[in-house]
Amino acid sequence: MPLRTAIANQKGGVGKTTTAMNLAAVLAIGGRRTLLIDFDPQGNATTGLGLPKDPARGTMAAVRGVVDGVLSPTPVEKLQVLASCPDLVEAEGLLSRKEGRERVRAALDTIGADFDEVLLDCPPSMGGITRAALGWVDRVVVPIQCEFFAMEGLTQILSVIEQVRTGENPRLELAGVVLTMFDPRLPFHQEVLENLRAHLKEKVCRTIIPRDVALAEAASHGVPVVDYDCLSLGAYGYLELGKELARHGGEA
Amino acid sequence: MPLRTAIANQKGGVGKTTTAMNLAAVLAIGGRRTLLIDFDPQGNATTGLGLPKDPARGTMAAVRGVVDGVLSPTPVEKLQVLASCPDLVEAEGLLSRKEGRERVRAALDTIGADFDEVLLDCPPSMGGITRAALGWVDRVVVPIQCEFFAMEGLTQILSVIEQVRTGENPRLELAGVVLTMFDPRLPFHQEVLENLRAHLKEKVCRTIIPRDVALAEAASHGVPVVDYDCLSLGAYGYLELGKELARHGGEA
Ligand SMILES: Nc1ncnc2c1ncn2[C@@H]1O[C@H](COP(=O)(O)OP(=O)(O)OP(=O)(O)O)[C@@H](O)[C@H]1O
Ligand SMILES: Nc1ncnc2c1ncn2[C@@H]1O[C@H](COP(=O)(O)OP(=O)(O)OP(=O)(O)O)[C@@H](O)[C@H]1O
Ligand SMILES: [Mg+2]
Ligand SMILES: [Mg+2]
Repeated sequence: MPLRTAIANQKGGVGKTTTAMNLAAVLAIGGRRTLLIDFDPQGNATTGLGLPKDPARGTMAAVRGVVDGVLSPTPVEKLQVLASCPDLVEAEGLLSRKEGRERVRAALDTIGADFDEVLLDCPPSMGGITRAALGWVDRVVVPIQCEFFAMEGLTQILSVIEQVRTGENPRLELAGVVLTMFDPRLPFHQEVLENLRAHLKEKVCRTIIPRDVALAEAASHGVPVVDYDCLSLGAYGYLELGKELARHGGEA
Repeated sequence: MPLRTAIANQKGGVGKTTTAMNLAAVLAIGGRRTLLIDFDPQGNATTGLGLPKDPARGTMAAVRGVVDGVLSPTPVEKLQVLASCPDLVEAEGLLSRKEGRERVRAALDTIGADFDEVLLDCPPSMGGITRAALGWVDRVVVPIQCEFFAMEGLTQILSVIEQVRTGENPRLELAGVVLTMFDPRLPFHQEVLENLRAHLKEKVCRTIIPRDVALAEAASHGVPVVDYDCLSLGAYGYLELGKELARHGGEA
């Protein structure tokens, strides 16, 4: 049974995809057989790893219950991807209904069985797709920027996680809130960090991901940051986050 | 009849809310009676202007067809807001159906009648809410960051605009694509800008909004940037954008 982790936050542009892609790459390089599921109709994790979008394979096929021939290899040996495509926007409606959620979970159980880790990149909303993902995983990582609007949405995502935990998925836990695009020169970033640590205590990941243009550039080259510039601050950040989260989860 | 403008892009975190709030403030300060509609369940435009979220008034009331007592005043004299609340997430489903869209449009026709300008802040998705907004407005402004993932989504939003124009709303036009969080020190920001200008020509706004922490700080104080620090680059950027878009639109 793989360890399943959703990367979710309804606030847009907080670094969900960047975290999902680079964490998946770090886990795979560390020897874990890793599956990255791109559950976002935008498909940024798919193109961020240089893969094409194809409606016949990938996540939309799994939503329809298909389990064979759906995976795509990546430039990283132990990393495979369940790719997105624009049709995935139809999944919002399909997964709002119970039978839709049951079908995709059965498919993901089969597709994910041979992996050690499964990561799911979620869209910026709290609709059917994100809730279906939260209903299937063991834990959730919430990337967040040190900005007012992002902080505002935090209570919302934490309460949805609690709802899913007391409802459909009792084993769901918050693995941690990870600060992204952190700029230590900005006083209000420091203030927000202190504020967050005071409220959420050990639920705030010790690893902080700094703002580093190498992360954006790597994505435009279709490779994870550890392949693009392994000496960058961004690469170091995600290597550290991989180690920190490995201790959290059920290390096989 | 007011000039109606949607601020939309399904990519998250590109500056939709920051653009909607600050453009609305600039138009109001310039003498236009301005209504800002917060169509995003996250409600960042509502709190960004220091307003409370209230399920009994605001956009969710309009979605249910209510037109009286729904507006909130703001610190800016000629600016009023149709506030968001978390219940607005229910509107995604309601507005995917034709009768839901017709009801909210009739309500917005009445609510917006006494204004010169109406701006709509959209959520980061291409679902029912954004499509209903595009079906009602005269023009759309697409904020975009100079980043790979944001560029990728541009073709998607431009094709949805075209679909709505040839379908439900023949008068819909693209007022412009506006670059936000621009950092002239980053070579790939310059490259993306040149690339965008080559493809979209005059549809790329001449005004570019620079990365300026004053914009994020103003939001955390619940005021538009022109009130927070009128000498900031962010304030200057939105004043210029207001002028540029005024030339575009049907100046009363
Ligand atoms: N630490 C970082 N330093 C610099 N740029 C970053 C960093 N993390 C992410 N980015 C860039 O910021 C933008 C937003 O990040 P990303 O797309 O990963 O966020 P997201 O939460 O997945 O967005 P969405 O809500 O649209 O799914 C991207 O262009 C990405 O390349
Ligand atoms: N020009 C800018 N300079 C610096 N920070 C900015 C700028 N524009 C926006 N921001 C900040 O970046 C973050 C994202 O902007 P904003 O929330 O306006 O984007 P959005 O597209 O509305 O996001 P969502 O997709 O979640 O609705 C916010 O924290 C905001 O304060
Ligand atoms: Mg993403
Ligand atoms: Mg917004």
